[in-house]
Amino acid sequence: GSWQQLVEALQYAATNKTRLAHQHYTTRLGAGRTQPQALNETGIELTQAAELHGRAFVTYTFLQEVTGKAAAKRSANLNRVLEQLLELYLVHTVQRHMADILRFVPLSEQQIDDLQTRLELVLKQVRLNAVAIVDGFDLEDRELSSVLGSYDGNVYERILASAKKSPMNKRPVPVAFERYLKPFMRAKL
Amino acid sequence: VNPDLVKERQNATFDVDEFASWFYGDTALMGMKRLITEELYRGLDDPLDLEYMSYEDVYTAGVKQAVESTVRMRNMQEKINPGGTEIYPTLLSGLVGNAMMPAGNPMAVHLLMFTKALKGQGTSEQYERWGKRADNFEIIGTYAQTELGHGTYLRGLQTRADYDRRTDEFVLHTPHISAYKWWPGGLGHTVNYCIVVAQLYIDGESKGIHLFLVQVRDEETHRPLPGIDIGDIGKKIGMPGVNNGYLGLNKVRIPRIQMLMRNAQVLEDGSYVKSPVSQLNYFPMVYVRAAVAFGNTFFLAQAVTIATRYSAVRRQSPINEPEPQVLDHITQQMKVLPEIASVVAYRLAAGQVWSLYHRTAKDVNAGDYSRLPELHALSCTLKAACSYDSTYAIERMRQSCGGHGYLAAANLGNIFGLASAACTYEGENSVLYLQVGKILLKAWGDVLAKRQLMPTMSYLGELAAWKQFPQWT
Repeated sequence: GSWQQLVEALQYAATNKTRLAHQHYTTRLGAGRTQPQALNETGIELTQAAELHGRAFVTYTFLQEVTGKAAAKRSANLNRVLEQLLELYLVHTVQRHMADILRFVPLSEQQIDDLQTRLELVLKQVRLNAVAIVDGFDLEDRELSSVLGSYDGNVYERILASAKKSPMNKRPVPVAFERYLKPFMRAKL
Repeated sequence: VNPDLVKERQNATFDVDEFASWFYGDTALMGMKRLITEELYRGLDDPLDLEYMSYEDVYTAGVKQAVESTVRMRNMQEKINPGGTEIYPTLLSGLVGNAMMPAGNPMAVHLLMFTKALKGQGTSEQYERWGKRADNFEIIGTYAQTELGHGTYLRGLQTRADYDRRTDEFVLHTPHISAYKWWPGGLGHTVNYCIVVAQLYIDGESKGIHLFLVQVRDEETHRPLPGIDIGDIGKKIGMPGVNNGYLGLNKVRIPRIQMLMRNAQVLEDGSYVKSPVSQLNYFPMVYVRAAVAFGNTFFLAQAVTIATRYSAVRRQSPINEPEPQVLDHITQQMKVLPEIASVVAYRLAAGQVWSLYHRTAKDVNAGDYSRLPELHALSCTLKAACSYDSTYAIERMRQSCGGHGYLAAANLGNIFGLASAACTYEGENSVLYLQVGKILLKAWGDVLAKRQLMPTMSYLGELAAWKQFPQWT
């Protein structure tokens, strides 16, 4: 129920942002502004409503996947991880849009505090499986192409090896020394 | 393997392969993805080499990779399911192709848009004549819409296509510098054909934007054809191998049959047959926007994988205390972990829009255009949100790796370059949000009039009826 309500909070904010944008757009038209002028002047609210509509869609889709019929096809352990990711995504997204939500949903300080507690708790839960989850994205080393992210985690060895590959290290003394540095240092400025 | 990562994997509470199968759709798809990755990376050069190459050498290497991977994937497709599309071109133009090519793919627009537009916007005859050649790479093309002076605002495009009924030709012309086509991937020096989006004029009267197939280079010599001013636009923040180009047209004549006429048509006598629905012109972009959301989701997955593993290996603490993993610091968790959830959220949302696209494509073929505005709105808002979120999240992942994230060898710079481009290509994000905002205005009109809303907007009607938000639980 709580997840549903977080999604609804975003939908409710999107709905009311749309309502206000429509109201202000209509008022502008009524005041004699042309359609393009009225649209331009309502642009901030329109983009905010559109963004919230998108957030509502993403969160709703996530909620449906985790709580819908598909859950029965997955193991309980996997479902638990997906539930934690959903919780994290919902709480984090609602916090990001708290200013928009607070405009239409009267939350108390305690209720906002509870969200912070939920965030800190779910971070701990997700942290336990973080490495395994990203392993599950199934991106092999050659796809990542990163000295920091390889599966074996031998970060420092790889960083040093990549430094050794720098073309600058092919010769012990660079051309710039003979050409510029040495004359410069001996010029006794 | 680093002992910290061994410990992390031992402590996991779920089966990683089950997660991966779910993430990719099912076990078969995951297996196919692994097979393709293995095949594509076989014998590939070290990507770090690209970092020390000249601009032109990076482009040449990009073309070499694109050509080799195309051949390999076509061969795989022929072995697994001849004529199918599950490997080629779907994966080449999306996740695998991009991940494999840190410099970008100079033929991505050919795969993603040129071939799709010839098929979706051209008549059967046009597809037979040019589409099949494009599918077989006998010709390579791109999709030139954006101009130096106009981007997402399509009605402002200045390139003209005037119909000349005496010769049964269109005359394509870029009347000002601001009308020069700008940005299309591969346009610089790779393609020999191009779909040009231009304002159609018949007897001096505007008929709106339409698509025209223009040959820009000789098929044998690859030299630009008369009237064509074409070249590379120079270095960008990322994607040095994509060969983004410019195109000026000086009264270039093409036969009438080279306007893509599946929907709107110009007949020999100059009469104009309108498209049944104007949004059909935008349908190829809906497909691309869903693909962009997928692509950026996987860029973020790459970055968050790098940052999470690094955060588990890196240890840091105050002096005289045992060094904990940085991932045990809640501030580091706050930087990295929400983005793991974002990858899953956007993967699911992009999949949903992808499914809706395919359903709508079937409906359109059957003459039902009712879901086009909804799909347009969803693909716009998802592309905008996903590209913005992933770009800034990738930058956060770079910072979460401390100074080492700034190394080119960390690859986070390349990933950022690839992801951030999506904030402006295929529609600058604010402009897309404005388009969605207009659709929402119209939907609100439907709410007030108690008309039925599009399924993914139906919540507007339901929640509009609430006097207040229910008791917070």
